[in-house]
Amino acid sequence: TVGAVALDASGNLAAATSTGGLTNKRYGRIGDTPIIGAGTYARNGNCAVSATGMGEVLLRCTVASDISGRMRYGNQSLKDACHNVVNGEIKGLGGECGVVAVDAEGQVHFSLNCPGMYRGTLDTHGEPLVAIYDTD
Amino acid sequence: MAQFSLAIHGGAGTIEKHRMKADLEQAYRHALADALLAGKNILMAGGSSVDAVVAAVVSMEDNPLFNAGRGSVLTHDEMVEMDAAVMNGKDLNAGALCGVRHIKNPIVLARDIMTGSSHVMLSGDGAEKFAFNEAGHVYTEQDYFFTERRYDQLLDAKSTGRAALSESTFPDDKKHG
Repeated sequence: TVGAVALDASGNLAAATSTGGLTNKRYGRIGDTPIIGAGTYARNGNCAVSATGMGEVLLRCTVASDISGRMRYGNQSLKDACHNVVNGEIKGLGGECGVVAVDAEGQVHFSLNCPGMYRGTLDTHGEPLVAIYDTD
Repeated sequence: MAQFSLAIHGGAGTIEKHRMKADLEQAYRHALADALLAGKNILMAGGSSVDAVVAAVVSMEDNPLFNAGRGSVLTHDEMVEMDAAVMNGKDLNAGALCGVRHIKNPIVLARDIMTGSSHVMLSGDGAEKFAFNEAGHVYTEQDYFFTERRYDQLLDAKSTGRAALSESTFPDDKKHG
């Protein structure tokens, strides 16, 4: 799965996610990626989220909208909302996952509960900053 | 407020440093940087966040390293079946698709569904009909998506009856979705 989130100069947020699914999948199985509010979500003034991981668990936990809701109704920061979701119910259900997110102020946050996630953002000079492992 | 911001991911899971070959790790790092630059160039030129996230995702869909687009994993029937979604925070418009097999860049089709239809999500054959008949997409043969690496992964998964990458013997691909 791949994904991206962005805030543009006009203050508009967007999220995109794309996937090939699971190796050896059958029966037209679909995960969280194309489900708005599960693997992908964006709302101006709030946040944009793209998720990756065990799709069935991410679907049941409606990950992206949960992060959004915690910020909208619980006044949590982007960092706290992402951390609490990724390391909360999902982990309890055995779901390995990661999210990339950006808030209305342009703050970027990555959360993962597994050993690695291919990820990247731009540093303060606009240069690519990439990471793979949870220890990066 | 920052002028603009961008973040990407290329999948998560059990990616083990001690099993990752240096050249493969470098390839991933370069591919991630390329995707970031694709999105950054749009944002720097005053483009929209929607265009930026689509450009970043297209860059990764075109790279066989990632499980999306060209590098999609294979189903039990040795086909690719891809899903994608995009959402615009400005107006809460969204476009999504699932189970497409002949679309080179599913994220572009997701944007076309968002902007060129009155629907949010289209599936399988219907999504492809919309793509070819109304959105100008070109039919892409399954051969485009086939790589030896993904075929070997499928054989590995079939040998143990698995439908996920969690127990894969491939060091960079013990990840999910």
